[in-house]
Amino acid sequence: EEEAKLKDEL
Amino acid sequence: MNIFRLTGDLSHLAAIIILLLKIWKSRSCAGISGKSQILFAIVFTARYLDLLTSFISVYNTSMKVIYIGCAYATVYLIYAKFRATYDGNHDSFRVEFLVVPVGGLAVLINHTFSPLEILWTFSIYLESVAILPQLFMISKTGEAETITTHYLFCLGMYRTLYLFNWVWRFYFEGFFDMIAIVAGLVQTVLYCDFFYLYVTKVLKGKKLSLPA
Repeated sequence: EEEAKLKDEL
Repeated sequence: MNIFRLTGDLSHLAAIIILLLKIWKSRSCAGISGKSQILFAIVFTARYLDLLTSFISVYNTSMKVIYIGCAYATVYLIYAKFRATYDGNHDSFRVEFLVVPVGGLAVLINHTFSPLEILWTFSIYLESVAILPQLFMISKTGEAETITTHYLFCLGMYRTLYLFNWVWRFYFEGFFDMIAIVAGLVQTVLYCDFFYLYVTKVLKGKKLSLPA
């Protein structure tokens, strides 16, 4: 989940 | 989304568009490092492969597509359309000294040992140093056009604003990513010298030129 959260950044 | 991330993204977008317009309007890529632009195209390609695997938001997808599209358009303008104006002799930074260690580091230090995750990590590390050929070129020629300095300022501000975004996210969401933060710090530090020159010279109406 942490990963998915970061990938919303560009 | 917070104000730092949004302004960071917009600053990044402004940088990319300033550079494209500079080249297009002047019909010349003099003073621009093609090597840095190739590195940025690689950075976006490696990082945004998740366009094919996951959807986050319309904003996220459209920004990614615009970044990638503009990066390749810039490379095309430098190496094809306006190739005659490309100053290859001064663009002599050895990029293999960046790409190889950064690739090794991405394989060694990542969150998950999977192809997409390693490519993402590689792109984060590579982005932090991708501007070096451009800065090297400026130090070699000793000067930069004012429009080029605006480009560099926006590009440097983007990651600086992201640092504030990460502080924000840590306090309000308890979220942090050490890989992105450390690389972001390195990236920002590389611009410090340039920021100083930009504020003390360019903003006072002088051209950026370095002492011989």
